[in-house]
Amino acid sequence: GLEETICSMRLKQNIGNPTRADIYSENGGRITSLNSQKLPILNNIQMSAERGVLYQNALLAPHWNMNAHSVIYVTRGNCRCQIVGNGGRRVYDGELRQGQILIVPQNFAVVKQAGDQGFEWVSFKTNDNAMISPLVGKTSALRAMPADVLMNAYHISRDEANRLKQNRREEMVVLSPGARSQQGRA
Amino acid sequence: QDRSECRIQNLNAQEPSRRVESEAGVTEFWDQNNEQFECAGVSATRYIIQPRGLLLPSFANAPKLVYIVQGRGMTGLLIPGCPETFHSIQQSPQLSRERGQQQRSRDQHQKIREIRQGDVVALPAGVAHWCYNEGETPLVAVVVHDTSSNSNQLDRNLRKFQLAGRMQTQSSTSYQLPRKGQQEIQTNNIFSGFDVQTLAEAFGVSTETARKLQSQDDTRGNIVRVEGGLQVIRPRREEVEEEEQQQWRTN
Repeated sequence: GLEETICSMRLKQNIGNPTRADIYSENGGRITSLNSQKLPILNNIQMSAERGVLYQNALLAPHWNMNAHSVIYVTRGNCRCQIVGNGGRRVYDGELRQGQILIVPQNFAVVKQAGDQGFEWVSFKTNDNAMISPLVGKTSALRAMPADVLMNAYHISRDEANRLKQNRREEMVVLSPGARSQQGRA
Repeated sequence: QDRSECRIQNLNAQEPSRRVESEAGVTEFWDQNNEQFECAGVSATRYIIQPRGLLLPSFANAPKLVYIVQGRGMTGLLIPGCPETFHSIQQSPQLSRERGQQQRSRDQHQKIREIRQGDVVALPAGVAHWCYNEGETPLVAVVVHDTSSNSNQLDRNLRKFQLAGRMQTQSSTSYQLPRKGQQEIQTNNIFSGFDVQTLAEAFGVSTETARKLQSQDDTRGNIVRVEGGLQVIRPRREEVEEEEQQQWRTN
């Protein structure tokens, strides 16, 4: 029965095609994930992959990988990347350029901002269903908290708490540039 | 795991080895470098949260079980992708008065769970959560992290990541210090590691608000006092009890 199961198993899937994007922002960029839900063979090897494209100056929301390490390989462009470990220690703050690899350990918080040429990368993750927890946007940890918790946690007003929860409410993971200037105008 | 870590000649009952005081409570750590804890691949912590104390949100690199030794309160898990199922609907002031509700601004957030003495709460690795003591007595919770779990891909040291606040690093001298190595205690939250401008842009807020996220001048520790009590959206207790009674009858 091997020829019916293992031998004929689907072993490849394209994640470069923009039409396969799982997250897409018209001004920000896109992310395509490949996990064992889409490609079952990944369950055997306990790994998954992610293809990301950030347009000029767009941001990848601060987030942490919940259940995997992430190995980032830059395929095009550059970005400024910051990584923060436990204890709030900044363990990386620098520019990532084409051809470089950066390892982001599990649970370490990371933020990326694309440079003028945009930024493209592929991430290899050490879990077949890797999950991230974003700090900004529709599915963020801060948005999931009651406003009162934010007010008391950060010593801020209700208005500030609502802005933290709502200012990027329509966006998910990929953030378009220039929100601060929009905030200023508002 | 190196099995030599389990070559234990004697077992001893362990007391917490480090105590960190916050504005509204105390966090006590057992020495995770102790050979018995190393052998079992676990790490233990005890939180004593005073009434109206809020344990600030954090997450860790290992799954954990929490046992509520004493008191009652509420906790919120921040699970990415889960909807904000608790929300307030804007009501007319008159309707709010009739229902005895205060006029508050609208909010929505993820499910809140009430906890009380005897409860066990399971928290997966990497999932952030907060906890609030709404009782009249201290809320005491003992937490055991399984640092040897497969879901922890870092080393076996417990690593905590605060989403808010700063923890004081001074430890009480009345406690025995760790025998070997130094148990790691985080001092800052993860926002403090990011550039203020980047944070402001990511959240779409002013740099002043972004700076507050970093809690640089916050000396309250990881358990803070909530003046006036924490106001959140949740079912009223009477509603829950009525519902439970109805279900009992229909059964």
